[in-house]
Amino acid sequence: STAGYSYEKYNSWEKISEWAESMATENPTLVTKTQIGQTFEGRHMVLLKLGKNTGFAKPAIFMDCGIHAREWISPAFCQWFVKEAVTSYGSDPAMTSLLNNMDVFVLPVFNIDGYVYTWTRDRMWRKTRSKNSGTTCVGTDPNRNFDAGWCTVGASKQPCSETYCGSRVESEIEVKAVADFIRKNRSIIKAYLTIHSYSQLLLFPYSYTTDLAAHHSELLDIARSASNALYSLYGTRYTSGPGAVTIYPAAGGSDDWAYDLGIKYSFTFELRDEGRFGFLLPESQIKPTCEETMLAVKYIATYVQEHN
Amino acid sequence: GPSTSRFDGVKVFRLKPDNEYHVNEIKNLAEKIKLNFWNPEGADQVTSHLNVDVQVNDEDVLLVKDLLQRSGMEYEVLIEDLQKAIERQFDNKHR
Repeated sequence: STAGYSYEKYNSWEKISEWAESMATENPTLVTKTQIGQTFEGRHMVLLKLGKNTGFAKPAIFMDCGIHAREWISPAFCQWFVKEAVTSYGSDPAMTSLLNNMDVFVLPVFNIDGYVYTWTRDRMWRKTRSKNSGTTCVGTDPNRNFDAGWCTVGASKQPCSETYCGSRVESEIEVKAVADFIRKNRSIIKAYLTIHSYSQLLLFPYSYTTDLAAHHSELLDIARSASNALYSLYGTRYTSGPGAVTIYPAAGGSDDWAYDLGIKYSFTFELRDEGRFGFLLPESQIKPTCEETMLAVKYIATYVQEHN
Repeated sequence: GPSTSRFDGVKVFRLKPDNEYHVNEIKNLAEKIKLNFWNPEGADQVTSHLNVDVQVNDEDVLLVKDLLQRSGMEYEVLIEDLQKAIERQFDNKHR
């Protein structure tokens, strides 16, 4: 049962996996659990589809959490979002309208093997856990492994590096599974959101080039408005803009790839904080962080719904 | 439960390079010793006027502090003991 589940603690993959199963069982008209593939170590990649069953395919938003293993606040947010969707459907007009008219695909943990490794072996692990030939160094940075200017800038060709881009585009089985799912559902996916930490940023394409995206002005307006919505709750300041010029150039990122695939509303969140805790954000900050992030995500979701 | 690797004495520094000399010092240091970049994500992305948060192993702390003082680069210690910070993240009062 999800009754005793704590959204204000960091949860192990085992708990998250059981929670996802219970969510789908307890909310059959609103939540559907599917598997989009397996990880390198053979774990099931669980995807939750949130949305009122209508019998036909609706336009959708895809959101993933936990691309980088050590960014624990990210999966915590995906769990929070699902909980909010289920509990506020029927009472919150914005969420009700969203789930009546669109579906939201939530990938609670993208890099499951890495997440498990941070729980059991090395809290600061970042990459996947795939083996690399010719070296004892393990793992690839999944956010350097997408087909978006792959390995041209801000990524490393060295397997021991934390930003290793992989042996080829989509070499990581997890990246290929996500890319295949999005490609397969390209016609209905209208927005792509990816949740990271930390730095308090709301970024959009491009990161692999300093060129501005074709929809730069609109994306900037959305990002600024979403950041303002987030700020309104606890006064947390976010910086928004295209990745390459707002922070630094980095190729192979999922948001750039999704945008180039034709998903216009493509955003990367970098959640709290600005470095005091970094990847070790205390559990006492999960609630306020998720509450304020909900405002920004709901702003974007509403915008997409209205402009679809 | 929490990870089995321990990080006693490991520190996280915030380096504040404000010229190309400082940038090169950080990049050179990353080639000499194991630095775990928190932000930006790697040595390649270090630029002047961008704060660099980097995890330094216990045995390398003195070397890094010495280099920082010699180069005149401004810095602060964000996390004094990473192991304690890892334990402190579980601060939910219901736990």
